[in-house]
Amino acid sequence: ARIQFLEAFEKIRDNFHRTFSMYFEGGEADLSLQENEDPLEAKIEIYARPPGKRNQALKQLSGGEKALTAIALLFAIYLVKPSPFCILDEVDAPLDDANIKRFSTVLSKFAEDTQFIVVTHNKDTMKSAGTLYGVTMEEVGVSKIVSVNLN
Amino acid sequence: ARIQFLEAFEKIRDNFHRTFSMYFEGGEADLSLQENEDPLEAKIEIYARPPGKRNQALKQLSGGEKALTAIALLFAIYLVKPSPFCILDEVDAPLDDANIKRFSTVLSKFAEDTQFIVVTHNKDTMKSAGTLYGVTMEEVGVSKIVSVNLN
Amino acid sequence: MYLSKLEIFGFKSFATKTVVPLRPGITSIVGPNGCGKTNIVDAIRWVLGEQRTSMLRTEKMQDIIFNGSKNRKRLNYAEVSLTLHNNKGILPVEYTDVVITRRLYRDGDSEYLLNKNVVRLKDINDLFMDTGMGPDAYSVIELKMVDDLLSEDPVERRKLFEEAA
Amino acid sequence: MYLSKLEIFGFKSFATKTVVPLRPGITSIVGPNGCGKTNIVDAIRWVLGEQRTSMLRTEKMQDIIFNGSKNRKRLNYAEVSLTLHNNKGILPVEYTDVVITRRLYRDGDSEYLLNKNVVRLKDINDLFMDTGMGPDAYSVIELKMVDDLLSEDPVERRKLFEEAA
Ligand SMILES: Nc1ncnc2c1ncn2[C@@H]1O[C@H](COP(=O)(O)OP(=O)(O)OP(=O)(O)O)[C@@H](O)[C@H]1O
Ligand SMILES: Nc1ncnc2c1ncn2[C@@H]1O[C@H](COP(=O)(O)OP(=O)(O)OP(=O)(O)O)[C@@H](O)[C@H]1O
Ligand SMILES: [Mg+2]
Ligand SMILES: [Mg+2]
Repeated sequence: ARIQFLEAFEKIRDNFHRTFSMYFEGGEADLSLQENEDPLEAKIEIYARPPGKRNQALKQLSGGEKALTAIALLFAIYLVKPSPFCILDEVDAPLDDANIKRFSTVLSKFAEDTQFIVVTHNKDTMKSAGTLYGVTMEEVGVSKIVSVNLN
Repeated sequence: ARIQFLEAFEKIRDNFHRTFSMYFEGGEADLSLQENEDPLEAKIEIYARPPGKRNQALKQLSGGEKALTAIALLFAIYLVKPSPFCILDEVDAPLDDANIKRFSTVLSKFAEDTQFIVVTHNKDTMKSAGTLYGVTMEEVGVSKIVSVNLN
Repeated sequence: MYLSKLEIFGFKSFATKTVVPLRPGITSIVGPNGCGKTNIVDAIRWVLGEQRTSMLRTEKMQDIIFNGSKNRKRLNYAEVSLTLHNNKGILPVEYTDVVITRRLYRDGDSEYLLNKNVVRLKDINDLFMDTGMGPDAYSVIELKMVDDLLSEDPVERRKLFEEAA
Repeated sequence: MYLSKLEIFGFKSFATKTVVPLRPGITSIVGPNGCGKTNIVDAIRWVLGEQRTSMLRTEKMQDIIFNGSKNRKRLNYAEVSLTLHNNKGILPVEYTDVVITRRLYRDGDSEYLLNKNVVRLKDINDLFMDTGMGPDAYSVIELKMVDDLLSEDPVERRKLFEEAA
């Protein structure tokens, strides 16, 4: 179990370097296990530095930087054992317009091998979807789904 | 201290009835103290029913309904001892377009007596502001503030 | 493999039978606050075997059954079916289309079906073993997880890493 | 009463002296992710006497001092001044304009000033007693509070109610 965990951890680390710079178009990120601890018990430390910024604690990242870092890490984990589908529920809410565009571009790259279901209020994120469904409550308290034409 | 708390609690409750239906344009909300407990120790229960929905636990509200309920409650508390200023940091992120409009309308009403500083990414919320400032990092890692013309 | 159809009846705010065809690539779900978008996400978690009421935002499991509205009485059961198109043979069955169904009655009775045959939850979990599916963490990502993942509390973080190992 | 001016120097990402004139009504602050919007909110909490590093997103208080960037060395102190226009006489002083200043040096030394006179933190807190200002909860509302307020944990909720009593 220990070897298996360490192997997966190293893969996630490699992926995180890559996904972080895909999302932030630069910068650097890393993962490390607490020193002198048994890998199966050790804390996992996250290090993230957006492009142009100095080294700083994770706490000092802004709301949007944290959301993008978490999405990059979740994708790094996902790439180790890719699931055939992935659901994202309003993860784009804290992002500004430029980061939404980056998020959509990276999503489209991953969408070649994975099916995504993305719940969003953001019009730019909707544009990157192949299929669009609207949920309404015409009858109070009862949900209905309608297919929406993207144009 | 007990009488003071109960008086404030009753005022907050009255306000909450009003602010909730201002934000949701209908529905009902209430606050109650746990039975048979000392008011200074009792839990505060929140009841919220958006317009057209049946009675339900707070847990079952959607992300946007929860955000709007919390904003209505915070305003109900605020009205008991109004502070001369109030800062809102991206509280409009989970709201859809219709709720953003309602949020801005109610905000403009309160702005007659209170100064608001609103951090947002949403273009409709920006429109309701009298003064608009943009924050940039032209020089990497260093923030500057510029005044933005609304038109 | 991809999800090709979702059918919901009586689950949370879906009082009428709702069929959602799904395709590979990106599908976006939009709509006003409180209209039922996250209920669709909950329906998918539930049919894949989710047992934790905290992940479904309810007190007890029966709360997922349609509870009535202004003009409709509450229903007695909820049923969700998910069709998986097994084109890459990822699931260890000989069918190309695998339909998973979960039902819950108000009296607490529950059933799982695989291509219309009654099975146990264990059979569904075995089916998904090592495919990355199943009700666990990283196939559903929501904003609240962002704080958990980056928070000081390493327990939540380890869970996600161990899931992938 | 309203805030009429905010001056920031050396606080978090504000390496150069920044002056923000403020007016009654609604002022909106916009900008890309990570540019420094919430740092402005932190500067206001800080100058009003905030002592909890958790509310300022730092490990220790010195972390609020500009820490350097690609082209600039770190600074040795941070200073924030807030001008309050006391037109309704809410603050128990005879001036119409009240300027509160807070300074922190890297060696940990800190100073509070009221209209350029050195005072203690206790004097600032006394000034705000019962005005609804001060570093406490309900004059700053952020999205994370939404979960705290509606969560099952009643302690957080009581705190807000007691603040208002
Ligand atoms: N068992 C149930 N019976 C009927 N309605 C229910 C049931 N459980 C939840 N609901 C309703 O579903 C609504 C919440 O839906 P949901 O969380 O999917 O909204 P959403 O579309 O995700 O909104 P948001 O954009 O705000 O996140 C609640 O208002 C609640 O009334
Ligand atoms: N002491 C410091 N010295 C220099 N820079 C700092 C310091 N503390 C924080 N920062 C910088 O401030 C940035 C965060 O700014 P802030 O949280 O205000 O962003 P924001 O505009 O609110 O963004 P968002 O829209 O994502 O919420 C961090 O990226 C960090 O680099
Ligand atoms: Mg939702
Ligand atoms: Mg921010």
